[in-house]
Amino acid sequence: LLELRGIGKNFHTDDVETRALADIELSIGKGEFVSISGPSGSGKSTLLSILGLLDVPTQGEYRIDGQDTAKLDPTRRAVVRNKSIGFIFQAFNLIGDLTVEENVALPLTYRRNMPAAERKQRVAQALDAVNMSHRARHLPAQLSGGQQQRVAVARAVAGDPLILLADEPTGNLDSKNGDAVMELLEGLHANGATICMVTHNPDYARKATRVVELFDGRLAENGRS
Amino acid sequence: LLELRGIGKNFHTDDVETRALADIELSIGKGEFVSISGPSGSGKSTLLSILGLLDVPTQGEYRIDGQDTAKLDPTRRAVVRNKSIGFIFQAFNLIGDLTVEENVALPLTYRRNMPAAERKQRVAQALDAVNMSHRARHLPAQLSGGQQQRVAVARAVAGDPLILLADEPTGNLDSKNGDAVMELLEGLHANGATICMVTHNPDYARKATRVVELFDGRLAENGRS
Ligand SMILES: Nc1ncnc2c1ncn2[C@@H]1O[C@H](COP(=O)(O)OP(=O)(O)OP(=O)(O)O)[C@@H](O)[C@H]1O
Ligand SMILES: Nc1ncnc2c1ncn2[C@@H]1O[C@H](COP(=O)(O)OP(=O)(O)OP(=O)(O)O)[C@@H](O)[C@H]1O
Ligand SMILES: [Mg+2]
Ligand SMILES: [Mg+2]
Repeated sequence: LLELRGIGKNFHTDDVETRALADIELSIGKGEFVSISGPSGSGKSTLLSILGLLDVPTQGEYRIDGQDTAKLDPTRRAVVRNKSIGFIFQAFNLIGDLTVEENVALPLTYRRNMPAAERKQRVAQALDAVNMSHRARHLPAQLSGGQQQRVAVARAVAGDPLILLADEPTGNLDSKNGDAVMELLEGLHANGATICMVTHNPDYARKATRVVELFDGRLAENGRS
Repeated sequence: LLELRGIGKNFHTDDVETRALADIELSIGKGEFVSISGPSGSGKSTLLSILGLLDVPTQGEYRIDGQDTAKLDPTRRAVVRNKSIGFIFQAFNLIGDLTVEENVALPLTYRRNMPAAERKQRVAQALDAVNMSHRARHLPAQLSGGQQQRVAVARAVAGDPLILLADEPTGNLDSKNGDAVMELLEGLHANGATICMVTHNPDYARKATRVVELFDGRLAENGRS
């Protein structure tokens, strides 16, 4: 269970303070599929970064399974993140001097006790699921925008994460590839994963069990869809 | 007038050759608005890079206003590009250590005879048109994905280019911001600019005067829309 109480996030740049998030109250149950939408700059990626322990809130409290994440030391935060959270970044964030398969395998190398053979198999399966097996040995710079996005999706799902945070996972994709990515997410959800997905695509937002809208850093609607 | 005759583009990586484009025959008249769509990896960005003199074809001939672009030396290519072509990159390609307004002003500094006052005014107008004036002094890393995209659009249109090449200019935007970008492009078109836009969004593709479909590097359809 993910619980946000009174969460705010401010960024300071020179003389300007930007309130990216304010007074966010949100609980996400195990196995829920939540879709997050809202205008450009409304705080969606910031919310996902806090949920994924990639950033810390300026105000408020964030608990994972009842535990206050502010009390976790950096090592413990990394353990929780690598063990249970998969992240699909809006800007893909692939590592330029690693091949496609090395990028997908990287998060798995943080998992203790995973034999090399299992790692190899998971990488192959994940690349196959996004139709990118034929480019396993290429570098990110040799791929198109949509191909890079598909590799980013494969990297996030290869480890069967308990929690998947997806930031516009289909933004650069045509409908056929977009549908394939959604099927992958829905498959993970059917297996019990908790998913938070940012999307501007209304058809994909409808696949979620709940829709959350952000506007200027505040929650606009917390309804059932 | 942009004319592509038998254009092909191959990429070589280690032992693999990827045919990104093959046998492309395409003429684009002055003042046309052409939309380009097709699956991820089908060659759309490669086609735009060739049209924008950012890459050279492996086969075939590309003429701008009757002139064979293969005969242009690098300096002349840069002059033609900076004088007449605006480019909105799929990955934005903003320069990280320049502020938003410096990024938007950069292409204008290549134009001879443009007084500083005019440059400043064009920058302010372009940022205003994409609702980003309030972030003029921030750096790209301090912006959301959609905000960076809007700055990339402002940079491409500030100089009122004769030819605008837009690679999924609304991919990271909500519908309100997406519509604002499209209005900007339609305004340029109304003033006589030639536009080639890659998009996965069928509503926006319909705004074009012609739709071109790419599939595995080949033109599938060259119809009127
Ligand atoms: N530098 C490169 N080296 C090797 N292959 C490349 C390179 N750039 C592009 N390609 C390949 O050329 C093909 C066409 O790429 P392109 O970027 O034009 O696709 P696209 O239609 O824009 O796709 P998307 O919708 O995913 O952005 C792809 O298979 C891609 O992997
Ligand atoms: N490092 C930073 N420094 C300053 N401001 C920031 C920083 N990161 C984000 N912001 C600001 O915080 C606000 C929220 O950004 P966020 O990336 O969460 O938006 P978003 O909803 O994901 O938008 P988009 O749909 O454009 O991706 C924006 O106004 C943005 O400019
Ligand atoms: Mg975002
Ligand atoms: Mg592309």
